[in-house]
Amino acid sequence: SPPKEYEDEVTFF
Amino acid sequence: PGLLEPTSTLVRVAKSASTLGIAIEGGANTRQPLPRIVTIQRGGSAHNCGQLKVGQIILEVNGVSLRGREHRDAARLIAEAFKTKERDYVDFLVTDFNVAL
Repeated sequence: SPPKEYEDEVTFF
Repeated sequence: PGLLEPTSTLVRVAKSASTLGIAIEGGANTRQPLPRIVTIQRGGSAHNCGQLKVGQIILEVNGVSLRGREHRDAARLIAEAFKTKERDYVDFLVTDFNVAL
């Protein structure tokens, strides 16, 4: 499974 | 649509502010395979539009599917859609149901 930090990635625009 | 059929909505967001004013999470290969709106900032273009909501899943941006796109790829597509001078709006196809259509 993907690493935790990747799962929680959020991008603001 | 039928009772159990997920519905999608096309929302046209005019570029009415200097920012789009949303945040997304998820993308292919995560627990949230299609990007989900997690924040709508007051004063941004999306907030001014009034039709996008926190929790909605973004299926398409300007007719381009986000299916199979990882977070950064989906984010880049949205950023470029807002940045381009070709259109003064961004079209989002969204659904309130957290499913892959």
